[in-house]
Amino acid sequence: CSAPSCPSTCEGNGACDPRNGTCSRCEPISLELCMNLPYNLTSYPNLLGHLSQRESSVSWESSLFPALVQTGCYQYLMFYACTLLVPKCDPVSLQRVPPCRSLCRDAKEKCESVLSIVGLQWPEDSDCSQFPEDGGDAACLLPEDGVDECSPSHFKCRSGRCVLGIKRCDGHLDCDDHSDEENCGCSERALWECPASKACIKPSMICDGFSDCPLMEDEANCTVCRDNELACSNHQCVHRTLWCDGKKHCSDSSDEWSCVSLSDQSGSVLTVFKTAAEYQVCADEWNHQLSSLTCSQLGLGVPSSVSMVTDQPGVAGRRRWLHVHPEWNLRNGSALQARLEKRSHACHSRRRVSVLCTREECGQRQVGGVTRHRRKR
Amino acid sequence: ILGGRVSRQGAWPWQCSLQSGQSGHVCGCVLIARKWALTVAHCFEGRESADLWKVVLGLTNLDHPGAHSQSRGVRSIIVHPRYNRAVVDYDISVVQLDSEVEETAFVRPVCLPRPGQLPSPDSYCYITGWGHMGNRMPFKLQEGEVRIISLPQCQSYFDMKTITARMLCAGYEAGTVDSCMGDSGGPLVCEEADGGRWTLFGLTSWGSVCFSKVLGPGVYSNVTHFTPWIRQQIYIHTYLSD
Repeated sequence: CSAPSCPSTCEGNGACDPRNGTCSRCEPISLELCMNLPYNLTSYPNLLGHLSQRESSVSWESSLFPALVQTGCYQYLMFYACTLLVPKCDPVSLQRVPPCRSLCRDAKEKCESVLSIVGLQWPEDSDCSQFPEDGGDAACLLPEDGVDECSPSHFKCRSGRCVLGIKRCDGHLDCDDHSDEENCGCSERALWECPASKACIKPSMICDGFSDCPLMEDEANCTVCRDNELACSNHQCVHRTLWCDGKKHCSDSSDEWSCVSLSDQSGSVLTVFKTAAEYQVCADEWNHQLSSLTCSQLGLGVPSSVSMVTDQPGVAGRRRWLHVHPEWNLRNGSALQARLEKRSHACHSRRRVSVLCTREECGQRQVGGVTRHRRKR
Repeated sequence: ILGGRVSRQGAWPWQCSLQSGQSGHVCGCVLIARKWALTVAHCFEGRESADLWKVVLGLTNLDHPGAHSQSRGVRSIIVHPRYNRAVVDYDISVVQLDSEVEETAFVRPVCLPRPGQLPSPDSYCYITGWGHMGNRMPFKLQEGEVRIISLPQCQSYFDMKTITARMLCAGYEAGTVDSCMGDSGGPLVCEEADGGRWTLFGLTSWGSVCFSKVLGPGVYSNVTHFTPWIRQQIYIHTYLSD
């Protein structure tokens, strides 16, 4: 706090918010671990010295207690841990309501020994004498009937035990009654099953523009576009003539992705996908700047060699050709596909462009190799 | 960096310091091209605006930038759209600088991994940063050698968190050499077998509280997983800007 102690209005155990030296206010509980408490307002700093719920979420206590709950050492351990991590805040008095001393004592007596087995200590900040006796003048918290022993981050075994949620259907038997490995079908867990791999994904991941199933089934059949349209990654529909024209028409710009590729066996023949069809690039007006642009746009560095590949007779007539746009150099900052155009005639020379790219200099250190200092002993 | 040592000037020319206003150094970052750097998404929480930030390269001593340092403003910050703050997944951002850096012996880009290229478990790599050393914050860039840990083994250290394919683990069970607060966004790099070339495989992301009792390895954003996305963002912001 800016002052050694909080302003008088924070008398008692009103907490002082060190971020701005004022009395803290109640805030909604957002720590997933403690979202099933009989209260939903807390205030920081908490009883373990954490300054925010985010700090609590990455604290070692937020890993320690849920792991300890799995041992079943004390029925209300998770409840007690949450009264420390997210202490109750009374919305009227803005006072923090701590756990009762008996709750702290019971938890410590029953679980501290378990911790010592694994060489860990009970959290120092939770000395029970700081908490009020239950039934005294000062308000304090005791578990009411129906308080859940498990947190929302746990899976509750049929036997009542709590195991960490990530152990549910992980192929290992964690519950004493093995119930964590039962009913592991996707639908039984309100998940969606990838048809081919049988992997389970959240329903919210379907048609969200990101492939989560190995064969991308979760992003298939998400939209029905008209015949003359193609679907963007985010499932919008864009007219095929606008595809790979060098300007974004899909709001996620996916109509301009993967327009240029170096294909065929040598991995160097330039192919451009324009207006939803595949084209070869006629070598007649090609130049070195366009070779550099090709490698840079593909993130492949710089051109190491450029050649013109002559087509076998008979094949060239069936190909679709793109030609270098007469104003190709006036379109600064544009992608390669914006600098090429279709023409009514085929490619006079029947020669295609082939570009080999090589990674630019990277990862080299000129200074500071790990040299061992030679020092006489 | 816990358990590390002071690095020699120019030893890690891709390391950069992401700085904001009065705070000075906030996170690490990594130069991958003359106008592009990588860092982690959680560095920008609450400070998403590009004009709040600058990137300083060629630094060894935070307090004395020196003649080799170069400072650039940030033109745009591209946070991964699936960044999940609660479980710290997809923790990566691409940073576009407002102008190109000049490549020198002290400022150079690191290599990005090839598709599918991953460091092998139990191989040794390096982490660097100006983050907490366990007892104090350093001025000089620190370096530490860490061992790559397989995902199943890493999961065993973190009961409460899911280690996803977007993550990479490195360090030691005792946590003796580890990254810490202030190192976030900095590099985990491995030298290629044929020597001489360093590749970026990880960005410092999270771990147990590095000076607490519960130790264990550090968790890094798995750059190999994101390389196609990184290249796509660079392409979009270079050739498709409105």
